[in-house]
Amino acid sequence: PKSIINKKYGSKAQYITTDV
Amino acid sequence: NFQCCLKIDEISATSDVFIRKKDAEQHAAKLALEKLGIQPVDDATASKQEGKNSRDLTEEEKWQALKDRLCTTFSEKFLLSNCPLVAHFTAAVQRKGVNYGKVPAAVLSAYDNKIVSLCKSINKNSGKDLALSLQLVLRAAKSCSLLDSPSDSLWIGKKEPFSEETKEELIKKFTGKENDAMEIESCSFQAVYIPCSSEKSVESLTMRIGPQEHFMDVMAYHLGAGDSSHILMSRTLKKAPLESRLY
Repeated sequence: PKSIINKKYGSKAQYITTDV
Repeated sequence: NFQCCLKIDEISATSDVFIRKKDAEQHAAKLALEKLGIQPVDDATASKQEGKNSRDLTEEEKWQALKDRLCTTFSEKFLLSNCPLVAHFTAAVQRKGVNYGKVPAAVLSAYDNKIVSLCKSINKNSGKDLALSLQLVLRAAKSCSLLDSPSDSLWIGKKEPFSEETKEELIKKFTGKENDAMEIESCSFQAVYIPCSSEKSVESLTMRIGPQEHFMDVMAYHLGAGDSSHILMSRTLKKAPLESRLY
């Protein structure tokens, strides 16, 4: 799924990953 | 444990909690796709849809597929449809001189996954050898009638120049501005400078990028390279923050 998002939206997609 | 929130325009998706950061990101992407109503296609179905898998192609067909893909990356339709390489093409249409409209070949050989995979199908060692994948891309570009890559040059452009409309659209898309003034503010980012000589020490470096500069040009200056086409970039580094690469 991530590669599809990246291909379709590029830098518009912002991943904010937090250590929980 | 990691949790990822993925934001795309007005949509956001938050993943479950995972031990691996990668799994959290994949889950957030999956949820975002569901929200966007996009059905992911698995590799087998994608291959069927695209016709032959690149492994089934003849040598000649693989080279042709690579040339076709290179031409596609320069097509105006591709560039204006949320293409991840848009920043490089925006820099290309603002570049002055003989390299106007051209992008460093290494940008295409490293950043475009389709090109990466076609290069691997031609020579499997290209996955690990950045110079080899660059060489394959340059060879394909130099033999393609629609592309322009002068001999001894590490730049690739297209023979027919970009239209003024495309140039304006690219700038607008990248900056969000209506005019071509590139009035975005300066920005800076942190890098780690690793000298090739073990006698020199590793240093932390802050790179400032002016409103009219492109990060690859600034990096070329810091690396002492002639221009940005002389930079090779690695694949993304595993277990490092997203999109970290060695340049």
